Amino acid sequence: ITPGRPVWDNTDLTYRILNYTPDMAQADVDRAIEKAFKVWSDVTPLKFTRIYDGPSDIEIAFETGDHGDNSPFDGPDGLLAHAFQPGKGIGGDTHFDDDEKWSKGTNGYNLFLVAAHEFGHSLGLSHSDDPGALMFPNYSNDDPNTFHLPQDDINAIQDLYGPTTNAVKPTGPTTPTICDSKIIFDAIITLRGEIMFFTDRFFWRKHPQTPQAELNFIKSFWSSLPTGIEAAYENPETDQILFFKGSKYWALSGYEVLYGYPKSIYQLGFPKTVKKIDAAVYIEETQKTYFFVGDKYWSYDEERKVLDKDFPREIAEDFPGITQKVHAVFQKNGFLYFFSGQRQYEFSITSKKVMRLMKNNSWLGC
Amino acid sequence: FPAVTEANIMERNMQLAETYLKRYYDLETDGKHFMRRTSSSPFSEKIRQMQEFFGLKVTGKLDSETVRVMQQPRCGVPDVASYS
Repeated sequence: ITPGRPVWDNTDLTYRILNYTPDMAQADVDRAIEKAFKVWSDVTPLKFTRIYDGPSDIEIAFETGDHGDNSPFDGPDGLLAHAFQPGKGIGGDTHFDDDEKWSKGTNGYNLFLVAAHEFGHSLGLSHSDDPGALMFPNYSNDDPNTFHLPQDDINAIQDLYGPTTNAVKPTGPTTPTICDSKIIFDAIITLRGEIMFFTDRFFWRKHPQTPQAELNFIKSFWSSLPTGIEAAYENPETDQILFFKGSKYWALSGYEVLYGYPKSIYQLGFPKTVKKIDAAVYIEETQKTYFFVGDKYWSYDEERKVLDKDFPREIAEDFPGITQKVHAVFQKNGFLYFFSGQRQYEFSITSKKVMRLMKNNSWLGC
Repeated sequence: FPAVTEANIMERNMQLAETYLKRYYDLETDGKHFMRRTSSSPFSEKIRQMQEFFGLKVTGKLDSETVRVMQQPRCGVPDVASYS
């Protein structure tokens, strides 16, 4: 909430688009702005009406450099936009830096995402320190097509204007906290010496030399990957990482998705009864990849590019002690780390037994 | 090309940090640079505030992680007071 709690006296607000950016078709700008206002009207009694003449509550303009409001823009990147808190005159107005490349997609700064953030300021919100919140100050490469207003932002705007009068009370995604002992990871991979823990739209990146893991949006590294990854593994021989969701999988080298992906998991040889992969891990010693599905697992020969015969086998038979569904798994220093529910099992590949039981977030410095 | 020395990088990061802290954390400088060096200087105090907000290790020092966050594109904070 902006200090002093500035709010609009009424909930029927008007907005006017004063000019356009050359980066986008005007209709796309109109749509992005309208969609950005809807983010807030969906969760409050607020209504936004566009007007074309005369002063409106929220005036929207594309400006560059010093544009006369004592808050000059700074050229490409850096400062993207700003908005004034509710009030008369310039209050509520929103300015976008037209030295940026604006886009309706992700090839440039997505106008919808930035506008939704700025209108939060126009309504009286300040910045949030929740890295998953819309009102977090730094630009996030969230997916504009699957955007849902996070719960942190819903709580804040409803604190100012109350909940929507609609029957359905929308809720939003929350940001995982690093030492939440109940966290269940969707997938975990090693990557060139780092370890990455995936959950929902995010992943924690743990570098061996840094004490603290760093939270990132999946989209900020791999914009074409879906969120909600279900399994993933690194093949160090090919320097590739493979991500699985449903019956599709993506192969990436570094940040780039390789040509021709996503592919179907049935091209790897899985039967149609397999609807999704729970977890996967590459075993360097044998150059095999294990795929875990339910209470069974398959072995895939990365050399011959085929599933091995005599599979699937029971997980509990070959990995004694791993009796529940495997959510994620990775290999390090001759051990397999199985993540099953809220438990992590350190399994020795050589002695074929569980050596330690740990908390899921033990690698994150908790 | 002339090698970009460590000192150049440090100076460049200091410039970046000073611009960032002035713009988003109301850092006031009277143009002197020596004030940045002491750990209790306004500069270090503002660095701490920024590190706290972004969940970074709070050191008051301009480390690489802090510089990385400062380099990320972000929303501005318009100067309402002086405008009005």
